[in-house]
Parts: sequence; C-alpha cells; structure tokens
Amino acid sequence: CALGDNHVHSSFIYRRLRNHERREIQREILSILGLPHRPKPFSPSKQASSAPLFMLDLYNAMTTEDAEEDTLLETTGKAISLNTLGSSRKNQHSAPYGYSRAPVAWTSQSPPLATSHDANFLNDADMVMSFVNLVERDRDFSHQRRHYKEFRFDLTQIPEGEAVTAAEFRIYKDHSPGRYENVTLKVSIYQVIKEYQNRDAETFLLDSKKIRASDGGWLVFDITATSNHWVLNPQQNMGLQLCVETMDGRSINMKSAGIIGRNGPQSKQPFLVAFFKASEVLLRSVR
Amino acid sequence: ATGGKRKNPSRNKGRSQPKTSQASRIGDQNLSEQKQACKKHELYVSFRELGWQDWIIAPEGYAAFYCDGECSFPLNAHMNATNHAIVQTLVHLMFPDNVPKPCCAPTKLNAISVLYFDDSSNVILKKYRNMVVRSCGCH
Repeated sequence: CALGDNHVHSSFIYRRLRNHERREIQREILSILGLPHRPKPFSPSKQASSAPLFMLDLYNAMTTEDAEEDTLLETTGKAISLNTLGSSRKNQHSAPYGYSRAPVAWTSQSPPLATSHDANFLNDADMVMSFVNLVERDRDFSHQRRHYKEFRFDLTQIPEGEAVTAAEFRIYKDHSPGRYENVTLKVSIYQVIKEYQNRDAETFLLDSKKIRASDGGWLVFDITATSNHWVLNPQQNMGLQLCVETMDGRSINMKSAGIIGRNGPQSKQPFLVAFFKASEVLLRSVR
Repeated sequence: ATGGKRKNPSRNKGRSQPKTSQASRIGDQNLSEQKQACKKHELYVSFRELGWQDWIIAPEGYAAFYCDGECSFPLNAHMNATNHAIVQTLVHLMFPDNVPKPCCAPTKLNAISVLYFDDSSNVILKKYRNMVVRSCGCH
C-alpha cells in the first residue's frame, strides 16, 4: 500500500496557480461534493464534540467495506455484507488532522459499532451525521426533585433530499464505584414535548436501559422516530432529557451515576448520530 | 492537465490528410493505435493542496482518474469496447466525415466517502456513489 500511496500522491497542481484559478478549481470540486461553499467550522479544539473520532471509525469501516467489495466483485462477482466489520478494524485509517487518537482507549471503549444493527444502517446509508450537542444544563433538582441532563441538537442542517433511516443518542457511563456499587440503575431518555416556566417540562419516554452501576461503556438509545419528527417539525425540537433512577424510583445525581457529559474527555462526550438515505438523485446545479 | 497533449498537431494530421487508399489508411490507424489506446489515466485531487485541512477530516485526497485515448479500428479486446462501439467504428469507416468514432469513456464507476465538518461543526460522513472511474472503454 505504501508504494501505491506514493504513486497515487502525484500532485495535480503542477504549477503555482493564480488566485482565481485556485478558486475555480475549489468551486468545481465543491460542486462535485454537492456543497454550495466550503464550510468554516470553528476550531475543533474549542468546539463541543460531535464525535469526530467515532465518525472516523465509521469512515474506516465504510472505506474498507468499499475496497473489499471492489476486490471481491472483481474476483468472484459477489457482493459481501458489512458483517466483516470486525476485520475492518484492523485497517484503521490514521487520523490525519491532528486528532490524537488513543486507539486502545477509543476502540476498546468505542460504541458497539460492529453490531449488525449498525452495520446494516451503514451499509444502506448515503450519509451519516453526528451532531454537536448545543446545550447541556445540569439541573441537580427540578421542581419535582428529579436529576436530569438536557441535550439539544440542531437537525435543520441536514442537506435537502436526505431522509433519516436511523438515529441514535449515545452517552458514555463510567463505572460508578462507591455506594451504588451493586445497584441496578435505570437510565431513561425522554423527548421534551413542552416547556413551562415554573414547573417541569412535559416529556415523553423514548427508551430506557437497565444497567449495573458498576458497568462502564456506551449507552445507545434509538431515537429514530423523534429525529424524523424534528426534521419535519423543527419548531417542535425542544431537545432530550436523560435521567437515572434506582429500581425503586429514586432519582440519582448524574455524576455519582458515572454519566459523562459535556465536560468529559472529547472521546466520551454524548452525541447524536443519524443515518440517512438520499430520497432523490441529487443533480449538480448547472452553471 | 492533459490540455497540451490534446492539441498536438501530429495527432490531427490523420484527419486532415487527403483521402488515400484503404490500405494506407489502415496503416495510419495502426499508427494512431500506437499513439494512445483508450485507457484510464490518473488525476489525484488533493484536499490538502486545496488548503481544506481545517474542514475535511479524511481522506487527504482521492484518485479521481479520467479516460483518454483513441478508439480506432480495429477495436480489440484490451479496449474493453462495447458492442455498440464496434458498430460505431464500422459506420465511421463508411462515413468518416459524418459519423464520429466511438469515444473513450468510463465503463465502471466507484464510490468514495468523505468525512468533514459542516459550518456548525457537526461531522458528516458522505458516500458519493458513481464518483470515481474504475475502468474505461470505448463506447
């Protein structure tokens, strides 16, 4: 590969371009990528995380799958499914843009990407987006003395013509030593339906998981229906609420439950990831 | 990048020559076949050289490839010609001034994936299907 790489890296800009030539080339390639202009994200180090490392994992899986499909199609004419994802992990793509990835920390702790459930979404997806968590207010006590975290994601940035085929909310939970050592906890995610000034918001339970307090790892909640609803009705997107309770219904403080929020390490911050399928053939705008 | 090559006069000579006998024409075409048979050429688009490292996470660039070369009689196996191209070639031999030769074009296309930040720093992994030439042939 290394040899191939060198061979491939022939520079296509043979001479110093004049500014307008460079701009023309950039505009041409942006239109091939279906982008009206070049994005200007604020610098990665300052932003709230949208899980670039997780997405890099998906990118590796996707490109490895394409490469294997090509070679297999050339040799046997048969397509393969993503179930070989596990093998794809060996070909990790190094993170070229200064993302110091600790492969052991992330991959061994990374979300359960290799589940066939994810693999199917990735197989079908034309696009996958992970969204920046816009707001996170820890309310230690709500009016009804409930600990909860709030999250909000802006789904209006989705390119036209893309339909959500699956969406997940992922949050990391460290094992929580101490007094909850042997307790079973219930982590629940709610969609905020309506907010009030002086009392708790009206919420709708989307998903919940029972876990041992001593466990650690990623919790994945399916919020496909809610995401589709928000895409169609952006004004009704009032975010999510996550709360942790003991089995007898006592609300627990997030930190003692080991839930990692916005202030955790970038590789463990909560995020929403959505898988899309293009609902129509996108044509380049004619110039 | 191939612009200069396409304009070289020797390449056009075949076309502007006065009509000659069939045999010499075939000789000519052999010559054109040696010139450049239809094949895949490399064009590497480097996001890095475009100064896009701040918003494209991966890849650093992609091999875009393009198809270029002659589709002249005889079309033999290595040109990966379609049946239609063979008919096009025969009709061109009969009416060279009216009917063009078959052209060198992609016969198979590949997808590429690009991982990048959008304006709100969300991360987008997009698969562009039918994006990159995998093989070329005469059509």
